[in-house]
Amino acid sequence: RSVPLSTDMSDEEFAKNYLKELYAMQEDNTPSFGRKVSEMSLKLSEMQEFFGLKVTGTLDAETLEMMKQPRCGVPDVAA
Amino acid sequence: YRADSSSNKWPTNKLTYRIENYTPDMSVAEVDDSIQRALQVWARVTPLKFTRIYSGIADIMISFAVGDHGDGSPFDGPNGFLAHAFGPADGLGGDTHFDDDETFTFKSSNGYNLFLVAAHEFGHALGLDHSTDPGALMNARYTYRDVDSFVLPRDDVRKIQALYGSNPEIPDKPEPTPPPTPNACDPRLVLDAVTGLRGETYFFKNKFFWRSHPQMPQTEQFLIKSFWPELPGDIDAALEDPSADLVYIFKGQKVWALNGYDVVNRKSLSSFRLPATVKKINAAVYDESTGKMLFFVGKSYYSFDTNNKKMDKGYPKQVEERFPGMTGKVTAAFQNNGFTYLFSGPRVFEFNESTLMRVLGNKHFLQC
Repeated sequence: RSVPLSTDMSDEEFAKNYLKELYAMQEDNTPSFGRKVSEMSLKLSEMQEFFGLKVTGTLDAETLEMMKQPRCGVPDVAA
Repeated sequence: YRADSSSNKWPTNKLTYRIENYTPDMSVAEVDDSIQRALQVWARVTPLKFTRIYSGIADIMISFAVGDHGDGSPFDGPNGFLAHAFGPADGLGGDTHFDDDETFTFKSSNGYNLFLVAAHEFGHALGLDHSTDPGALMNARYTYRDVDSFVLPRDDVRKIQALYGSNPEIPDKPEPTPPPTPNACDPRLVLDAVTGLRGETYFFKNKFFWRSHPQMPQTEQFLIKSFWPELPGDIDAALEDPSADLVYIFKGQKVWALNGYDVVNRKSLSSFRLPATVKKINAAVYDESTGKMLFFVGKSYYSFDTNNKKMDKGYPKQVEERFPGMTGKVTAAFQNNGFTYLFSGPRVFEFNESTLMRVLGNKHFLQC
């Protein structure tokens, strides 16, 4: 079950911070011409695969719920 | 922290630890005891020895901190990240920090149990990564489990012993067998119980359950205690009474009534008017077409009228009378889309009313 967050961040902003912290997602400041898949989508896929969720590469409700569960602050993948 | 575990271990089996400060949530003695027991979780299955020091630099420096505490990985306030630890190395290596914006507890399931959080973090401090096994202590998600009967799961034992080897000392009493996480692909898998819950189906086995949503192809596996901390493992039976939005969980003479994630009532098996000779049931199902609860005991079953709150007359009857072809003991049961599914060991018998339609395996329901 999800745990309420003490934050005013939007879900997408929250997800970005989660992926930066735990999946080594870089801040994307460059234009994305020619990129077929965004890094956020790739990192979401990594996270969904790790937790055995349906791998969609998108921020669905199930993935967000998983992100909001209490957890260890150590990354799931190598930095 | 580096995830390259194969080279990420301490070069010695003799490690020191120091508790630098304390959380106000617990007494000093409770923190000391929780930390010591959390380290022993790993010491019991390896040659590792932990010695506490009270000054100077220890291999594992333990502290409680909030927000930005100077290691480049700030904590985030209540919930979210609970703690973190650095893998084996000099300096920060091995150090373990707890987010003191959390409420830590000694024995209770309210708040976050310090022993469980610490045991997980010390796994990192010794060189372990997160595990994808939902039953593993090293799974990234915090899950409350019974602290008094805690036994390090098999996945964690295998991984820590791959780094440090097993404990060469013969213990005074044999260690309990590490509990494995049930595998949906095991053809010999015999489920404990199956029930619906608000449109989803829950399949119970030992301390775990799989959760299946009709619109989702995947089934997820969880520890029972992660949803209902009060419930035991190894349950006998479960059924949903959708008209009352209640799920009943049976173990021996005890019955728990659940409304979603809340335990709303505790009853005894006798409250269902079963004879006193019935000490436990093997399976149960709510028949939506009749409003009856069917309780399976061996090769017989009882029928309980939920409207009149009494046992129907003429029971027990042989299961095969109502479900021809069902000759074995019913070990689990549930209804879905008008079909009744009776589990007997690893086989599942699908009935439409009293007609046997198919004989299936667990894989029909569980993703493998």
